[in-house]
Amino acid sequence: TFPRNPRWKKEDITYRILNYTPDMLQADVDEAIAKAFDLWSSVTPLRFTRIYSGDADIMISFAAGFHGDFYSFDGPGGTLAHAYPPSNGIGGDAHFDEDENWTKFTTYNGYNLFLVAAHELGHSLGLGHSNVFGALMYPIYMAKDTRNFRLPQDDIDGIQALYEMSPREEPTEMTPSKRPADCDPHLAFDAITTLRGEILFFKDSYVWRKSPYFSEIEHDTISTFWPSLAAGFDAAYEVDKKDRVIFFKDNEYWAVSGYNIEAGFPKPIQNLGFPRSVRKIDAAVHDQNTKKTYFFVGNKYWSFDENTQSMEKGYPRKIAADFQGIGHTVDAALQKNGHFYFFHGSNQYELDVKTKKLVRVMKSNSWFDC
Amino acid sequence: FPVAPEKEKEDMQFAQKYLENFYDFKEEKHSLFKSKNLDHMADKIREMQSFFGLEVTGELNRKTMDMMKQPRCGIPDVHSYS
Repeated sequence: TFPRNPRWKKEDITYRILNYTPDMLQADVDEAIAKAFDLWSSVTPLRFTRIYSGDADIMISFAAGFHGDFYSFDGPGGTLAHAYPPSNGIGGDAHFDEDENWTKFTTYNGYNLFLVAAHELGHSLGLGHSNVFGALMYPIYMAKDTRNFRLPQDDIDGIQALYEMSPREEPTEMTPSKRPADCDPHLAFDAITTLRGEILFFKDSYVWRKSPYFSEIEHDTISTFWPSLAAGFDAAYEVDKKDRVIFFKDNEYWAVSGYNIEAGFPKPIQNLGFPRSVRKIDAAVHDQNTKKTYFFVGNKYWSFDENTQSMEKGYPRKIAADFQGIGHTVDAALQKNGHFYFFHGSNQYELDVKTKKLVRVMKSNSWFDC
Repeated sequence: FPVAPEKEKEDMQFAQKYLENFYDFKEEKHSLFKSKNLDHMADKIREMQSFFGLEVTGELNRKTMDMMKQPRCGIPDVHSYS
């Protein structure tokens, strides 16, 4: 928040769009602004009403260079927009630099108006900048997928510190369970995958990130990296040669490359060759040597050939028949350093990739130096 | 290779403007001691590096310059503005 925590002292707030950018259709500007307001109203008691004349609490305009305040714009790039914290007069107003190329698309040839407006309106409501990478209120523009965009937890925490929701108003999905401690002996994971040399451990909306580039375990939320993906993955795996990670939730899957969700997803898991009777995947792991991906469902597993993009014949097979010592379901799986790691509850089972024989049993959180 | 002197000067001016805009940096124009001003600027660079999770060196290195050149919101990252 800003110093002295300026905030609106009322719940009904008006806004007015004073002019339009020629870069976009007016209807698209209207929609981007309305969607940006919806983000904030969905997690606060605030209600936003558009007016078409007179003074609104939040006046929105596009302008280039000097535009009547003490913060002139600077041509293309650099500063994209700014907004003022809640107060009378210019307070709450949001200005967008007309020298930028505004767009409704997620592209590298322009700036997505919805993303920038959502950030600026955060200021209009009283939020300052966040130093949490991936938060909407992070000061740097990052192009990201805006379909089903969800407000990152850091922004929800920030705005709800200013505008409390009554328990009746609070959406249940906005009260996630608390992140378990790294060394909680009962810690169990929903899904685990490698990603560009790092390892990501998923539990509900939380991500533990183990990277060779920094010594500490980083704690994030799924929405930090992929705002449009719902929390609670069932399974995940990486095909490193394609720089692609696949996430499974219920009977759908998504492909991502870094922060980008590939177009055309989600797809039904039946596209991979599963029969309709399979409703969800428990775990998945890709063997980089054979280019096969193993999918675990109940006490059976399937083998998927990444080269032919088809399920191998002769499957499903019993997990216990091929993986020595694994007589139970698999919650999450990982391949690393020539071993498979199968997770079940708070335990993990290390197996040799080639022989598929059990090497040792460890606690699930052994990766966190507990 | 070392940075060309002219480029270094441009970077310094760019960084100074950036720190003025977003980190409340004020050049001490009447200071007799140039080193005092550079110390103050290094403090502001440290503050900026710390905010963005960069290695905190107080030096205008490549990563810091790259971060300063990213498109961004015009509101200062720290302190108030009026």
